[in-house]
Amino acid sequence: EVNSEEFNRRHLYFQNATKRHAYLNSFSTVPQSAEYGVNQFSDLSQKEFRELYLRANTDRALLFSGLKTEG
Amino acid sequence: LPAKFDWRDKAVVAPVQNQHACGSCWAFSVVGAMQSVHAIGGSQLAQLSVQQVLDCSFQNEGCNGGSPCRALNWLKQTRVKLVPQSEYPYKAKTGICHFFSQSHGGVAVKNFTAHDFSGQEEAMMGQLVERGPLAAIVDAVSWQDYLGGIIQHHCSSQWSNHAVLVVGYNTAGDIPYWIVQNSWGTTWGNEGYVYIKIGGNVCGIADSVAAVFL
Repeated sequence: EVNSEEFNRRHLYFQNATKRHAYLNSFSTVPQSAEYGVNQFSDLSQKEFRELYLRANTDRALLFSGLKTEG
Repeated sequence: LPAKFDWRDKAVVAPVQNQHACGSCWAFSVVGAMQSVHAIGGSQLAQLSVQQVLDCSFQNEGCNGGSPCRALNWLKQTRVKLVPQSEYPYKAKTGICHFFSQSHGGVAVKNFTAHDFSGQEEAMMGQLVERGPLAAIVDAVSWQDYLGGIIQHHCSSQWSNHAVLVVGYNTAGDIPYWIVQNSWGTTWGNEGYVYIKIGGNVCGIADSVAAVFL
């Protein structure tokens, strides 16, 4: 509901997102560069987004040595 | 190596999926690689069960996270056969593992490799052409705001937090880029895909790259 606590929180996240978009787009100077803007994740905080969608653990892999190794 | 290569052109890449609010990207990337390599080997492209990996890969933590290499290691050690998605559909929450008899049809992993290709992305292109789509982990913090185009900046390679499927590359234009399938649905990015500049290990795309053998 408008002006509910949730609404105000999400509105703040949305405002933060638009600031991020402006910052990230400022680097997109050459054609084909990535564009950043409003999408389905724009009213999530970065913390929420990370906790919901970024849950892969780091795998330490061997540096590729060009050898044909299996496994 | 060809200037551009895309396994989607050979109809061996399954449609983009949506993990929804569940940290299951690691399972999507592994199953995506298996589906494609199975089709490259001449089988009909069929969607395999991500939920089976989510529920049964005990070294991982289901919706709370996991690693493609640990999932591949579990698949290799146990020889578990992944059943069709239709038999064990995705629910976007961790459930109880369903077991199937060895005589039950499915796709098993015989082996896999995992390499750090940072500084050697051309060799990674060769691996992609030779082995099929690759499961990779990336730093996807800035992808929250991504709309499309080629990511070149502000995507570190320090801290991996997401898993994806590399399905192709294109070095024919001004900016060479990887073609990467994500698991956030087709309304995100370039119809569910993200393009990442080749060279400089942007987003950490080359840090840990796995190829599967079936």
